[in-house]
Amino acid sequence: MNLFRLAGDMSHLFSIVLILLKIYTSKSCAGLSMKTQELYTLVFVTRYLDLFYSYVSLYNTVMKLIFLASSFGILWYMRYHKQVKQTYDREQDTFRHYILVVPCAVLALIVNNELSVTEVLWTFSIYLEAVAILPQLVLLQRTKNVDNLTGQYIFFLGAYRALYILNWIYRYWTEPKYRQYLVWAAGLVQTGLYADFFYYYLKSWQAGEKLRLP
Amino acid sequence: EESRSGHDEL
Repeated sequence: MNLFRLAGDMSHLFSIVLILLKIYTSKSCAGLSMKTQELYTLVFVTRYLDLFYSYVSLYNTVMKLIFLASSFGILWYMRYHKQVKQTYDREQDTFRHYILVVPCAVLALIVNNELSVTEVLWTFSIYLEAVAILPQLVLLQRTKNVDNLTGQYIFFLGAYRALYILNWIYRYWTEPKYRQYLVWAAGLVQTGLYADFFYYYLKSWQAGEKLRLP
Repeated sequence: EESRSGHDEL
């Protein structure tokens, strides 16, 4: 475990804490895409099936359980909490899951390291994670009103990916056997999706204003 | 086993 990886994981964790904090304190999920949250939950469920058959470290196990529990927690709030569910932008959050899920599933069946159920599901989760933010970005563009916490949530989610890239570069040089072309490609795509958002986020931040998208 | 080395990430 290197510092980039740890910082990346913490950034990921922090983004989830932010979103829970936003929902819990404001009793509102306005501006949040339930589609994206559902996709992330699917990502965690398909990737962390390995909790049942492989053990890496206590750190990994605990983090996986936190990610699983928190993503189901967010979904529960958005769907069932009496006040929170009324603030959900149902009409604006229209992105269809299958537009992302089906191509990712097909790609995982074709491009993978091993044609086994668990490996294909794991690969599917890698591909899906890369694009799962899209419904959220579309919702942002549409509603244009981005509150601070939602902006920070996406910022830290993007930072997590950028830090993971540094982690991969570090591991590439320090671990000769560590070669994860498929994960790297997906990670680059994922980070690229945030580029536009980062640009506007930093611009608004520099100007000392609230984030505004064009 | 090497192909699974990425599985130690989250």
